[in-house]
Amino acid sequence: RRPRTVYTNHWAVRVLGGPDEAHRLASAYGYLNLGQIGSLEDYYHFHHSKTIKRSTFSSRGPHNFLRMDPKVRWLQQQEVKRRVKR
Amino acid sequence: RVRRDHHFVSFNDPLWPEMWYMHCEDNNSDCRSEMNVLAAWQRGYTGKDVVVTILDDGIEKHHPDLVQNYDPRASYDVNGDDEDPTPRYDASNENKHGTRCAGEVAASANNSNCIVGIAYNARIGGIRMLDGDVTDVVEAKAIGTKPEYIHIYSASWGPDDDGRTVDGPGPLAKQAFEQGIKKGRRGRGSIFVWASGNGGREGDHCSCDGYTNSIYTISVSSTTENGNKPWYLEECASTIATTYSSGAFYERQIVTTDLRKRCTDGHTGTSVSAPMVAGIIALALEANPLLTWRDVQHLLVKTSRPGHLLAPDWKTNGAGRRVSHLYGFGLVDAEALVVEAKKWRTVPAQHICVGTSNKKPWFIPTNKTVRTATLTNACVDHPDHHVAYLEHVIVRVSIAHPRRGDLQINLTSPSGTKSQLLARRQHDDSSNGFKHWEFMTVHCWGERAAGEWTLEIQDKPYHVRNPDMQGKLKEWSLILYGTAESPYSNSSSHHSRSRMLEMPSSDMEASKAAFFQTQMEILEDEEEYTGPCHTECGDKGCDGPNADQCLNCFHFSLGSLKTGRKCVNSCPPGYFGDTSQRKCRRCYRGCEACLGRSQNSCTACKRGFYHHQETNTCVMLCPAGFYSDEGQRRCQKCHQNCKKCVGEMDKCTVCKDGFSLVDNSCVTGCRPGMYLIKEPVRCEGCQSNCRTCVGPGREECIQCARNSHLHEWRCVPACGEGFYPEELRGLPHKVCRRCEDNCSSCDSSGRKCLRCKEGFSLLSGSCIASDRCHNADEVFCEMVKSNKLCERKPFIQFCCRTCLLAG
Repeated sequence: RRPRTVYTNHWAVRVLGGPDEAHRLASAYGYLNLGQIGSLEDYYHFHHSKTIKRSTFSSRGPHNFLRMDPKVRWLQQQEVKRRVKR
Repeated sequence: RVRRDHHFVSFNDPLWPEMWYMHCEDNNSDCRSEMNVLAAWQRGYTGKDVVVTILDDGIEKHHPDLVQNYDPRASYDVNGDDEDPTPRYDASNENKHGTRCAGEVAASANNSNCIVGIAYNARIGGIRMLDGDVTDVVEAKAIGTKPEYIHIYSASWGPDDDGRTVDGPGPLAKQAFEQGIKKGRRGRGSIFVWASGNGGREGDHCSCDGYTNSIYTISVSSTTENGNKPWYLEECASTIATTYSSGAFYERQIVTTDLRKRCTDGHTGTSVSAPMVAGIIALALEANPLLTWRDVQHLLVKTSRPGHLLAPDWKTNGAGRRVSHLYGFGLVDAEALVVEAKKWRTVPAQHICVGTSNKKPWFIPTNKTVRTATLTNACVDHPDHHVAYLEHVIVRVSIAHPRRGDLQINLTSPSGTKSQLLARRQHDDSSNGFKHWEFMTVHCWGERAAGEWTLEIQDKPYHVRNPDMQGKLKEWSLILYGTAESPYSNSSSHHSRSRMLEMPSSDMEASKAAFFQTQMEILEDEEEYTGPCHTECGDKGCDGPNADQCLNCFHFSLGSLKTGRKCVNSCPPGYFGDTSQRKCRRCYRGCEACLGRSQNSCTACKRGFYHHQETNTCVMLCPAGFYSDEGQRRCQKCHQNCKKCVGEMDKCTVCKDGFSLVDNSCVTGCRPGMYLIKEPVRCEGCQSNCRTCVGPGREECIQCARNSHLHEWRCVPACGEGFYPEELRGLPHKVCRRCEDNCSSCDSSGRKCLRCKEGFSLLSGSCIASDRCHNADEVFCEMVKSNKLCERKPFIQFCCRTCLLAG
């Protein structure tokens, strides 16, 4: 049997307008902005503490409103990837 | 076997004598020092000022063998989101992996502790990222950590090696790789080294791991002490090079640092090999910090050697390089790498030529081979994309298949180099197929890109399958990477000499200076030979009595400086005598006899190749219209009615247009709308809706008639409910496509519903459930309106009808 996708309460969000705009958006929609994702400009790591931490269903609710915001170009709920040490 | 290093001063690290893969001092045991790390040290390179990090489960920064080289700036804890990458300690020492890998790279030398790292003066850090949920964000953060500061990233992990997983980096991790190679190291590109995989026993194939299969990573495999294939080795065409690693119980192991300030000989598997190569690359970057990420790959291709590594598939590619699916271009050679790196000039800009997508669907019959070819000019008309000399080659495919593990895929380059892109995988029962999966090969490195590329797909079931369920190649395309000019035309020995002279001796450590002296002494020990020379030696004399010790040759010289030269009376098969230079020059790949070096100067071919008399070339596969004559090793012409044939001229497998295949012969075909019956040979009419067919049945239509529609593999006069007709370029008929959910009819784009199924109402071209939102109140509708939800298709179900009706 194939393992089911496990969704987390973390999001990757592409925001136009820089870190301040990302911070504003995160606050407006109830997320915690954990900062830029590595060296990827405009990509931010958002965390939503009121979403279930690990779920086999992707979350909707407020996340759809974030997706609809004109400053948000892309959004992806993070899935757990099975990675193995070799 | 290599020379024993009697002049080398040993280190006092207790496990140094166990490091058989690094040095050779014990006169009582075999030497396995072909990685030539010691020789690279003797040239003065120990990784100084090079920064390496290990992407793993953390690094024990206070380990006595790591503390001296530990670099907090090359470290981060992605799991804990802080600066300290110390592993989480538990009873099972689960998080020992990163610390073990770090030791291979940069354990300190001569500190009476554990081992000596390959780059024992490099700075070492760790990115803790495997001790928690790994997501695309986590991977992108790790891969993109301080690319301006960290030079080399070593990773010994990946998707499961269980032989049934096909997975790779997500969109963010992919971008992080791209950013790294574009902007890392001040634009020279981050170096990503990756362990090729540990699933050998599970029949896993490293082409199913999108990390090792990426052009941005240097994929490293392993060999045992005796040059055998370890039980864990995965084969694939994207492996570039190999190091020694652990082997069977009777072969010696690898030693390194371990968690809780200990040392270990228990670090096994291919994970050893990635940090070893990371360490060796650190030596090369010290020799030449200007190397780009592609220079490093070129250097590995150029300097790695097959040596004594045992593999059944060693082959010479069209650029003359020996390559294997087990070991890539062979065992890394640290000395050769630093010597080449020192004089290296950056390769020309990378060009990318993206081939057009072949969308013609091909069914893949079981136990048969589907072969499809594409001819490319390698973007010669687009100067910014023209690829004359190949680096990586990617084949992007989409395949639907009832059991993915039964598939085997090969690619043959215009020079005849065959890469196995995918081997069968016994444990992979998935019916997901491949969706835009990118298979990568390095086996054509250095070859010419233009010409005919052939993709072969075989479906060989492990178990009995439903014969009606056939696989389908839906789409494939080629992506060629390489350069417009020869990558090595810029190389200059002058460059290396001037750089060597620039290095002030005061900058060298005492130990490095000692190495230089040692080597100089060895050179000075040589004495002049005064005895007789071999009869094939020329007038300049010799250094000894053998044919490989001549200073010049009477007839021809055979071999190269690197592999060793000797004088011969005549050139062996596969070579021709260049009388002006008195050298045996290699014929083009596959030629047994030739008149010159070019591809079209062959007069006879080696076993496995066939002589094409019209072009004087040797090919592994005869082109369409010819068959392979095994006895004469020639491509012979097929019968004039055949498009393809096999074994004999009139044993046709595919006919030219207007002919039909009957018992291996091509006979005059039936006109459109008819099909051929073999006994007695006659034509019968197809179903009325068929334009062409292979039989009388409704499902034996190949193409539908102009006014009919293809609906679920049948030709019908009109599409059924919930479907709409779509025109496809190149097809005379329309194809029925499914409308959006809940539509009973829709417009020609398929996106706008015209009528809805029962229980649904039509609203703005979508069908929404009629019984939604009984309780939507004024406040709720105001929120829907103010957010303009009804203007967005995903939210059209969101009480829009109720709220609109309510005004």
